[in-house]
Amino acid sequence: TIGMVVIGASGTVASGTSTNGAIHKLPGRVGDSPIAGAGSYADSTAGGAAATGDGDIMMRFLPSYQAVEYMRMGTDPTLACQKVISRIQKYAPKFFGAIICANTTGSYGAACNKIPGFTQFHFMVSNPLLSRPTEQVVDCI
Amino acid sequence: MAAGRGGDWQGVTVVLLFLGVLTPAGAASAAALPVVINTWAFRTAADTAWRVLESGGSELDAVERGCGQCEIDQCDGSVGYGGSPDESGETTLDAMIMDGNTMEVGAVADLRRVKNAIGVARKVIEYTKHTLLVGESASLFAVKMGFPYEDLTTQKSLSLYSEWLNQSCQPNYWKNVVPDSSKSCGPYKRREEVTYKEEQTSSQRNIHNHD
Repeated sequence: TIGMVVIGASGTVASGTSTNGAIHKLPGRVGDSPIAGAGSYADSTAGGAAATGDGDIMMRFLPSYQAVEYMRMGTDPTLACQKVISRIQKYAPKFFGAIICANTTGSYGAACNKIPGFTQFHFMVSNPLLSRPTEQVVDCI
Repeated sequence: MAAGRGGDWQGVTVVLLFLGVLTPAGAASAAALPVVINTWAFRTAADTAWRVLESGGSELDAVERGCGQCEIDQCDGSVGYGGSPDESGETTLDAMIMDGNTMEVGAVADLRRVKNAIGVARKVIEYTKHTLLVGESASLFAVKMGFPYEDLTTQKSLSLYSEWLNQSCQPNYWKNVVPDSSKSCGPYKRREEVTYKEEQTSSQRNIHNHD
């Protein structure tokens, strides 16, 4: 799955996702990616977020919506992402998932759930301070 | 009066100090826009979205083209055609795009035989008053919008499907069925007694199998 958040020079936010979903799923199964607030969410008055991982679990918590609401309240994007992951951890400690967050000033962050075989999450960032799209890594919590 | 003027200056000084602290951070934030951020190390997607912005495209254009590039590249096998075959061996696609100004959303789910899922999602915003279209009906909509109707199967997806069949359809997502889904392929029937176990969700999902 890819999840993407774009924030323009004037702070306009757009987001999106695209995926072929879980392998060997039951025909008809749909994950979090096409659900607003789950796979991604965008609000030009606050920011944007996009989630990736086990959609069957993550879609139950509307993580992208939750992250944007945290940022609306002034929470730093990294902390907003971490709070979302922590919330899901309480119910599904072994879930596979990560989320990226960015606010309308251009600050951004990411977080993921640490499980065996998944201890770091890689994501891409482009902005005027980086000479080219740059891979970044966060340690999972 | 003097004390009052002194108080005013103190206030101005506090304000100036406050601005002095905030301005560099504020300037740094302003310099950090625009920003494109995406999940996983999908560089070509990020690069495509960034170039769309550079060439004067909108934020929605950047999302559509960036994610669309991943569909073309079949990023990690988890995006686009020829990946993640379902139990019948078919690849289906889900995509969504959201405009944070208008809060409009266009989405497609369980899209079959159309490669450019995020493109179809954008058309849901532009040409309908709906939010989410699914299944074969979403495919028919896509065809009406001019998207090619084509097979999403590849040698790789066929191979993944064959391997899975040869491994007694393991792993799968069934529970409380007969025959035992942890050992056998279907077709399954529901078991009379349903048992509730804590979900073990980490076993089947990984960096190559995810939403």
